[in-house]
Amino acid sequence: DCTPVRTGSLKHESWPQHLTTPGAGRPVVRTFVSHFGGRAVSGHLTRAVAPLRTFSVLEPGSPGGCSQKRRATVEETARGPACQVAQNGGFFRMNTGECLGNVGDFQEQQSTTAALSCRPRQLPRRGGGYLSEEEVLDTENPFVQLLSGVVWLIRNGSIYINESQAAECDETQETGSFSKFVNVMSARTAVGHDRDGQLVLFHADGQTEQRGINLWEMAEFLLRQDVVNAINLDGGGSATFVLNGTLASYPSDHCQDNMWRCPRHVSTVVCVHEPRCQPPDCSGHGTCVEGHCKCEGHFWRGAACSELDCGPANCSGHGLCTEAGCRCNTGWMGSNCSEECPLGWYGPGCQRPCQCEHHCPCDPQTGNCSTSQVKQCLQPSEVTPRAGELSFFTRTTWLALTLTLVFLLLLSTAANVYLLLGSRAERNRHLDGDYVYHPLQEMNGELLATEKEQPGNTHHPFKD
Amino acid sequence: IGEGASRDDDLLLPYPRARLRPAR
Repeated sequence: DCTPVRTGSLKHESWPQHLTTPGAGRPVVRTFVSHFGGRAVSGHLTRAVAPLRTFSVLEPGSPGGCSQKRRATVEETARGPACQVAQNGGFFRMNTGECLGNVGDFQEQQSTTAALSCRPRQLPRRGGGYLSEEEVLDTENPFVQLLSGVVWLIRNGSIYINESQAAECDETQETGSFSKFVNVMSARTAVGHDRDGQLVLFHADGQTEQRGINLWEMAEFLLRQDVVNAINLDGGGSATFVLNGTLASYPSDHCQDNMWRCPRHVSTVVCVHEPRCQPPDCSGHGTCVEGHCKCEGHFWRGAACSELDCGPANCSGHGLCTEAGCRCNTGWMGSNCSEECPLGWYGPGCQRPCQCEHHCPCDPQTGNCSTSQVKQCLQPSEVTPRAGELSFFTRTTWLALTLTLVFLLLLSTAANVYLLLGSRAERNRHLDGDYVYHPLQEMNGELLATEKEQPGNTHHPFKD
Repeated sequence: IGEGASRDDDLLLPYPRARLRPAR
C-alpha cells in the first residue's frame, strides 16, 4: 500500500495443492550442510503433500495459547498434535508474547492488530499470499490456516525481496533496522510451496551477525529447490527445528548457564502431521484413518461422514433417514417404509392394535375406526351369531361326524370279530371228532371194490 | 531434557522495538 507492487493491485498468489494417494502423505525431510559466501551452514528442508490435511499452524502450548499470550518451546507445542515435523512459526511481541497475525485453526478472527504490518501468509483453501485489510477483517474468510511472516522471499518463481522492502513504507526505512534484518546473517526459517504444490518448510542454523545466512541467500537456496512462493518467518534465537517431537537443530539463544544453548519459548508453531480429516472428528460420525473418514454405522456417508443415506428409495417418502435407518411415519413400516400397516394395526411402527368394535380395521395413521374405508367389516347383529352359528354348526357337525365314524368303526369291528369267530367254530367242527376215511374214487365215478362193501357209507360232501 | 528457559539473547527483529506499527 506504499508503492504499487510489481504485479499491480494483486496482493496474493494461489497454487493448487499437491494431491496424493492416501497413505503416501509422510513428509520428506532433507538435511543439508551448504556453503554460503564461504561459510558452512547446516539446516533442513521439508516437503509435505496435501497440506490442507497435513499442515497446521498451532497456538503456543495448546489451543487458546495466543489469546492468553502464552509462549512455549516448539517441542512442547508439537507434542500434543504429534507433529512429525515442527518449526517456530509467526512473529510475536517479545515483551508481551502477543501473537502477530492469525493463528491456529482459523475459525474466527484473532487479534490481528499487527497482522497487516507483519505481512501474514495464509494457507486458504485456494492458495497463499499477503492479506489485504478487507481479507483480514472478513468475518467469514476462506482461510483454513493463517501465519504471519515478514518479507515475501519468492513470488511466483522470482525473488521478491526488494518489492517487499518497498512495501514496508518509509518509517521502516528510516530506522535502517529493516534493511539490517534483511541483510544480516543469522538463523532463518521460511515457509512456501514448490511447483508440485507441496508445502515446503526451510530451517537454517546460525546466530545473528556470527553464523547463518541472510534473506537473499535463503531465497536463492529455495529457488534452486524449485520453490515458487515463500515468505520469511521468525529467525535468530526463535529458529527451531523439531523432528518427531525432539529438538533437531542448534538454537542460538543461551541458557541461563551460558555455557549451553536453549530453545526459545516462541509463539505459533508450524506443524506437519498425519493427514487430518476435514473436519478432524469426521463430524462425530466416524474415525479418521490416514486422512480419510471411515464412517460409523450403515447410514453415515460422505467424505466428512456428515450425510445420511438410506438407499435410493430414501424411505419411500414415508419416513425420515436417521443413523439407525428409516424411521417410518405413522402408518408405515418396513426397512424402506414401503409397507402400510397390516389390517388391525396402526400408529408408529404399526405397533398399536385397532380399538374398533367387531374387529373392524382402522385408519393405519390415526387408528380411527371409520368403517367407510373398510368394505369387509360386517355389521354386529348378523355377524356374531352367524359367526357363532357358523362355529356352532361347525362344532356340532364335527361332533356328529366323529361319533358316526366311531360307531361305524365299532360296528365293523364287531362284524369282523363275529365272522372271524364263526368261521373258526365251523372249521373246528370239521376238525374235531373222529377222522373219517374216504378212499379216493375213480375219476369216472366207478366205485372201488372196497367202497361197495363199506356199511353205512353215508354220502359226504367232502371228497378227500 | 529440562534445559530450562533460554535468555532470548539472539534477537532478529524486523522493526525497532520502540515503535508499534499501526495496522494499515
